[in-house]
Amino acid sequence: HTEGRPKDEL
Amino acid sequence: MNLFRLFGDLSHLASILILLHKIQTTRSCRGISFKTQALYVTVFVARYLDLFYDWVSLYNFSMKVFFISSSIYILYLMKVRFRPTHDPSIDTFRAEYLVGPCVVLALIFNYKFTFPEVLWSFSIFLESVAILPQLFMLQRTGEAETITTHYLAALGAYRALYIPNWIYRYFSEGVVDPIAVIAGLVQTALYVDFFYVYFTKVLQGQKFELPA
Repeated sequence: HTEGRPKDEL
Repeated sequence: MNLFRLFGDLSHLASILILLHKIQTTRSCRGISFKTQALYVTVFVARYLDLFYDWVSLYNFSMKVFFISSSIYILYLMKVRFRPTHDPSIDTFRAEYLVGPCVVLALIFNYKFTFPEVLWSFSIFLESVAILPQLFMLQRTGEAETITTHYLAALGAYRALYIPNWIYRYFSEGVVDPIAVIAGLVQTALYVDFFYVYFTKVLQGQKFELPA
């Protein structure tokens, strides 16, 4: 899996 | 987009509309913590300034604009329009004790040591605890108007719904966002006591009252 933040979340 | 996140966002949207409705119809912001509302403005501004340079979708853009503008409007209602109905003497939680540690945490835990990323981390940490002045106030007064409890329930449900969303995304897309997940778990956990009283009393038609 990849770690990070999905930019589409609010 | 999955249903958990969609309903989470809609719940967040609903919470703000309920709060605005409460203030407008009762013409009062009694029972609402100004500090919590001010922290939300800080959260939204810190997190959503990317709407000026990162395009995601119309949905994402409109929600960001709505959250920033409505939270500022609520501050205006509390500080100007219905100022006499706000009693700062019961809103005594020290908000700086929340902001300080969140700045430190954001400097340590972030996905990239850049200004927007640290700001994003900060907003996630601050959001997780921003409700504390409000819950503290509730604890102090020991009771709340039913409409205020609906606001809190919708607000609590929002982050709770993000949890299955993260699990879903882990399996469907293989992405994991440990900062948001841990902060989201903390945020949801803070509502446990509130939800207990909400489900056992308010939804049974009784007044929200904490045991003495």
